[in-house]
Parts: sequence; C-alpha cells; structure tokens
Amino acid sequence: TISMVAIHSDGTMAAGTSSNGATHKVPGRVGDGPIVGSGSYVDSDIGGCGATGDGDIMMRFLPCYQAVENMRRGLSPQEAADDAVSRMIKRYPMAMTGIVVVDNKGQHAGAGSGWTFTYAFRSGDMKEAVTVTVP
Amino acid sequence: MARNNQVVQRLTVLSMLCIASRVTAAAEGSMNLPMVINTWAGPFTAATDAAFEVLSLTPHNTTALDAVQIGCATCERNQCDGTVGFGGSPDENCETTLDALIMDGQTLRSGAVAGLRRVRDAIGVARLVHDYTEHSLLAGDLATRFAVDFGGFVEENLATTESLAQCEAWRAADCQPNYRAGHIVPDAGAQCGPYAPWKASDSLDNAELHEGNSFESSSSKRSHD
Repeated sequence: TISMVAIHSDGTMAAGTSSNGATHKVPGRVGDGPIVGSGSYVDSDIGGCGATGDGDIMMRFLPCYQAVENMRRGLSPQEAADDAVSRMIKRYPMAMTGIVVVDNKGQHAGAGSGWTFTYAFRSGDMKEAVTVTVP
Repeated sequence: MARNNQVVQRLTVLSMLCIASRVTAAAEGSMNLPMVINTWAGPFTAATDAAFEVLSLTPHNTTALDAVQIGCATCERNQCDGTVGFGGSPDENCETTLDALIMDGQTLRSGAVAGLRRVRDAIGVARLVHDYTEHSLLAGDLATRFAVDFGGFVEENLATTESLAQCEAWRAADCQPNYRAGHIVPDAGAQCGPYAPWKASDSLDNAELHEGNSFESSSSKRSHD
C-alpha cells in the first residue's frame, strides 16, 4: 500500500492511498485503503496521515483520523502517531501497523508495530527522497 | 545544537515508550515546503519524487491533489513492491482488485474506489469520484462501469503471469494460509474450498472445524494492505 500526503507551497494539503489489498483474501474483501480516516486523512488546518498494515484491523480504528485529531488537540506528530498505533495494539497486540503523520508545517513522524516500517519524504530543495526507518 | 539535543532527548524518551508499548516510531523536524511524504521506501520513493517534482516544478499549475494522484499513479504503474497496482495480491480466485482514496485537505471532500475490477488506474478513478460526484466511495463492478462509461478508462485484465503463478502455488499448498475463520466445512486450515458454514446437522466424519485464522497462526506468511 502506498499512502501519501502532499503539502503545496501555498499550504494546501491532500492525501491519498492506493493498494491491491491482502493476498489470498476472500473475494470481495476491501481493505483500509479506501476508507477515509483509515487509509489516509488530511485537514489543511492541521495536517495529514497515511497508513499501511493489517487493513482488516486498522479500518476498525481509523488511525489516520485519530492521528490528525490528536494533532488538533495539541499533540505533536510523534505523539499523535504513537497514540493512534497504541490504540490498535492495545486490542490487537500482534497487528502489523505503520502510519506516517505530518503537520501542516511539514514536521513529521512515524509509528508502527509488528514489523520494521519505513517511510519516505522529500521537501524544500532536497534533491531526492529520503527514507526514514521506524525500528 | 540545542535543537539536536531536543531531538535526541525526544527519541530517547520515545525509545523507552516503544519498549513499553511495542509501538515503534521515528520523528523528523520541520521542513520547507512543498513537501511529499508516503509510506514505505525502496521502490516507493519513485512515487515520492514524482509527486514532489510536480509541486516543485509547476507550483502554479498543479495542486496538492494533483501531486498525490501522480504519486500514487506512479506506484500503480511501477507496481511498487507488489502491494500496489495490477498484478499483485491475488484473491482466492486469483483476481487482483484495487482500492484507492484521494482527499482534499481544504474542503475535506474525498473520492474512493473499492474492489475495483479490470481498471489499472485506481487513483485516477478515485479522483473522478472526487471531482465529479457528491459521493465518497464507489465499489466493485459498478465502479468499473463508472470508470469506463464516464471516465473513458479501458478495461484490462489485472492479473499477470506472476500473480497467477503466486495464486496457483497457494492453491497447490492447499490454500494455506487463508483468511477463513470460524466453524467451516471443509476444514479451511487444511483444505481449499468451496467452504460453507458448519451446521449441527453436518457429519463430523468428513468435516473438520476450523476455528482460527491461519494467517494469525503463521505470522511469517501474513499478508497486509
């Protein structure tokens, strides 16, 4: 799954997700990707979020909505990401999750569980994308 | 230096939190705009770069929505790591279907497609839903009809030689692991379907009960979105 957040130089934001879902799924199954607040979420006044992982679990928690709302309440991107993931693994300790969270100033963070999650970003005058490993 | 110390202190505290909660995390400082950020690295950075360059090179002619669409479409075309686009993650019937979502942070309008069949540009169809309907989500065959009839998209087989081989190998391994759970006949933990819910009237002589999700019991083989 790719889940992306973009911030235009004028400050407007957008988010999106694209996925082919889980392998060997039951035909007809839909994952978290197209669910607003689960696959991704964005509010230009606050920030955005993208997610990947066990979609059947993650879509029950709307982690990206949670993360953005966490930032609206004053949490940093890191705190917002940690809280969103913690809510999931509290109920599903084995869940594989990964979210990237960015505020509308470009401050970003990631959190995950169950695997080594990575994300990539590029901003300003960077010549190429940089990768961040969430251990 | 002070800022670096703050970052180090923050990461140290977070590391402690991670150990306690099994949440892992990483944080970076504020960045200059424009900016693009997305899940995963490796082949996914082509999408990062494509989206960023749209915003960077033609800021007056493109929007953040355009950048997200172009970035995700890049991953769809490249198939990234096999979890995006055609030819990946076949279902039990060996079919690849696509899910996509796009959201505008200014208006909070969104467009999405779920279980999209036979159309490769899922994020493009999601953008159509966003731009030209009052809806948020179209699904399945009727989403395909919308894409073809309204958007002029071409229907294509989303399977590839690789995805079909992956599916056939799974079937040869008795369809293990799978996402079936509960009381099912035949035993989904050992056999392929077709499956049906177990009824008390079913004979237990030729029907085992599969109470667990075989993906949960074989974490190394787990799939994900």
